[in-house]
Amino acid sequence: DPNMKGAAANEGVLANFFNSLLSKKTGSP
Amino acid sequence: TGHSTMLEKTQDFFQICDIEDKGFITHRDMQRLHGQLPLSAEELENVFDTLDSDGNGYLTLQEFSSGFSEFLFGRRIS
Repeated sequence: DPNMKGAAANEGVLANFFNSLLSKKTGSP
Repeated sequence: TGHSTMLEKTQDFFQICDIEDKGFITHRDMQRLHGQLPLSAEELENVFDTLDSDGNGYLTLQEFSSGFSEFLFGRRIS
């Protein structure tokens, strides 16, 4: 299912994005 | 409580994107994160489109936070 594949890819990008925000926040005291 | 902490975090993150404090995030705001976050411009576009569930080109705090909670709780961990 190509739609499922796209959703999974987006999930990864979203996780990447929020993880980056998380580390950006915790990176500064 | 855990819930209010999460809400604070969501608002924190939202404000990182919405630096002009407009109350919503546009494509342009998202592109400004390029260089601040280790994501390519294309990936940031992808994130925006994924979060913008009604597709109107504006990311509200509600859309943003529902995407965030999906990330926190809705991940498929097998």
